[in-house]
Amino acid sequence: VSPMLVIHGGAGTIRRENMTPEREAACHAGMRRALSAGYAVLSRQGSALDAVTEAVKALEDDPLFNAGRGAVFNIDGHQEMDAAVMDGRDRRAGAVANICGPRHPVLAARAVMERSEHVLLAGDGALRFCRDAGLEFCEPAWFATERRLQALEEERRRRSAGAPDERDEEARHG
Amino acid sequence: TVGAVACDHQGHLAAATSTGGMTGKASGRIGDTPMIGAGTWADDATCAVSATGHGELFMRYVAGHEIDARMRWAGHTLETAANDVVERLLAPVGGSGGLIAVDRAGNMALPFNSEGMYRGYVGADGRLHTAIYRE
Repeated sequence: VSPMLVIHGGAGTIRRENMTPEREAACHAGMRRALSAGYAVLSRQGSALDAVTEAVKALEDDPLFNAGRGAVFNIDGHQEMDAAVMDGRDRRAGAVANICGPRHPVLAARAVMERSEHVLLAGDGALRFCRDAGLEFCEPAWFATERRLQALEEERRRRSAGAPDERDEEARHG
Repeated sequence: TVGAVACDHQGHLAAATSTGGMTGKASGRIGDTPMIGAGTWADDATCAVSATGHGELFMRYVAGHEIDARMRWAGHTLETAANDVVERLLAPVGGSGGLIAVDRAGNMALPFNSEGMYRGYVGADGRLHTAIYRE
């Protein structure tokens, strides 16, 4: 079988007319890093599960994309992240929701799949599970970026003014 | 939202998705990502899927599993099933976004109906391909 790895960095792209060459180059570079991380697994006969995990970890570390470091803020000014992983061999699956703390939420999802009898853990219970599993945690400041804070403030102003939601996809989805 | 799907040398499939959600979302709002079958899905018999976009609609239409079902029961190819779900199922109800998918033969599909979708792939030759808009 010919191996194949496909990634996405989200559909909340910046409108073409607002994209700068520098940012576009940075986005392509970030995606190449993720592809390289996953392909390194496949090229040494590794599993699809490990390949997608490594690719997503790389994207979670990149503040250009909306997951992990660089995730958007909710209306209360907190970051809440979700992640899921599924193994096609046997439909094993794991997911976490409404968490902020684990550096790589995808590893939290994978821990749920591999170290519990459950499919989805959420909130404080999920965080306790992640700590018990020995996952790496980061302070909230690690996940925050100035660009995401600005997006939140703009959205708060829009709501305060009662203006219609005419945000583009980048502003909405991050 | 970020995600990855893969087919390995043994023909096994896997999917992973991770997200921060929507800017200014309600506290406690859970999108489609952790909903197995909606934003994330994998079964060796059919496909692996990771979705991005308007999460609530991906949940209501169980997007990942819908692609699986069309392949499993209707005999659709991966490309037909994935495109139909994005263009004919989700788009008419206002679902903006896209998804990535692979099958056990290493075929892939990357449909989206938003202006762009950050996306990329690499196959057996090791060449990295990335794109943002409809180039």
